[in-house]
Amino acid sequence: SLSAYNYEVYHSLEEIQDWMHQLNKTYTGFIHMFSIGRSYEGRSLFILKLGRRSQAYKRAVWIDCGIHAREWIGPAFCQWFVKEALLTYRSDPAMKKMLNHLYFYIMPVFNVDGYHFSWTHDRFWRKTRSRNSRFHCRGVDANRNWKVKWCVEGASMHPCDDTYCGPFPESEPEVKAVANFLRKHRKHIRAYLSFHAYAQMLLYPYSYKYATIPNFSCVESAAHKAVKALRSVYGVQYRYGPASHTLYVSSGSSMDWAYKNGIPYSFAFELRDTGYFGFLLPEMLIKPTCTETMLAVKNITMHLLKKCP
Amino acid sequence: HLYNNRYAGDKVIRLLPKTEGQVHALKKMYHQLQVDLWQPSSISYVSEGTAVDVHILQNASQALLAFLHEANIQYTILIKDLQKTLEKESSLRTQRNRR
Repeated sequence: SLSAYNYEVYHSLEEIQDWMHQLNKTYTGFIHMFSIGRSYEGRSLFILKLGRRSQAYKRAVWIDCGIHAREWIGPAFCQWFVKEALLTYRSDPAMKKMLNHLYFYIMPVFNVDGYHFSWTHDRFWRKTRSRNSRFHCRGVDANRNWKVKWCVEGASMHPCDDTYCGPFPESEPEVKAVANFLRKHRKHIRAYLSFHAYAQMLLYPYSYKYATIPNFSCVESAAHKAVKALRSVYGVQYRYGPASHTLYVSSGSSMDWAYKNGIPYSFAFELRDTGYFGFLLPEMLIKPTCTETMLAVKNITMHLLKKCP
Repeated sequence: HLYNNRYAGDKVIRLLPKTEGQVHALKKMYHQLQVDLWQPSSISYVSEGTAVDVHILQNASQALLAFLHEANIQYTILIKDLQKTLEKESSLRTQRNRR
């Protein structure tokens, strides 16, 4: 049951997958678990389709966490989101509306191989775990491997670097699997949200160039309201804006790719903190971080449902 | 010990290069000492006024600190001993579970 699982600790990959299986068995009216492929090391890439089952056509929101292995607060938030959605469906009119009108495709751990490796060997691993035939270094930066101005800016061609873009776009099976899924379902996926850490930012396209997106007005408005709502919980400040201005220019990111491929509302969160703990955000901060972020995500979703074309 | 105690004595240091010369020196040092960059994600993003968080191995931290003093680069030690921080968090979790 939801109450038997501890959402205020970090969980290993196996624990997260067991949790997903349990939810799939228990909440059949709201959860459907499926796999979109396998990782480099052969692990299943599980997705939770969350929303009230309906025969009617429903649009969807995609949420992924854990593209970078060491950013553990990401998968913790994905689990928190699912828990909150199921727990508050009856009591929260906004959540009820969200789950009635939309499906959420949630990928709690994108980079399953890297995440597992960060639990067992190297806590600060970032990349995937694919091998390179010419170098002893492993892994590709899964957020530089998408086909959008691939490897032009802010990415490295060298396999030993942490921002290695890969031998070619979508070389990583994890990236390819998600890209295939999003391509197939892009007509009804309305928003793309990706969760990273750390910087306390809410970013939108473009990351690969200094330019304004055509639907800037609605996206900026959604981001502004989300950050304001987030701050209202514990007073934590998040910066927001186009990734190229707010963070740095980088090409090959999933957020830019999703936008370019027809998902009109594409965001990337950089969760807590700003460096005091960095990737080692203590477990006692999981709850406040996820609580404030939950409000931001609900805000974005409701704004997109009501106010954006 | 978690992770076979591999992070014993490792530090996380925030650097703040203020001049172009300091940025250049930092980029050169990065390639020599092979630090793990926490933020930004690539050394190419480092510019004047950018906060740079690096994870440095225990046996390289003296060399890094000496370099920072010599180059007059402002820095703060964010995490004094990564292994201790990891172990402390783990023991806190054990205590919470017992409670």
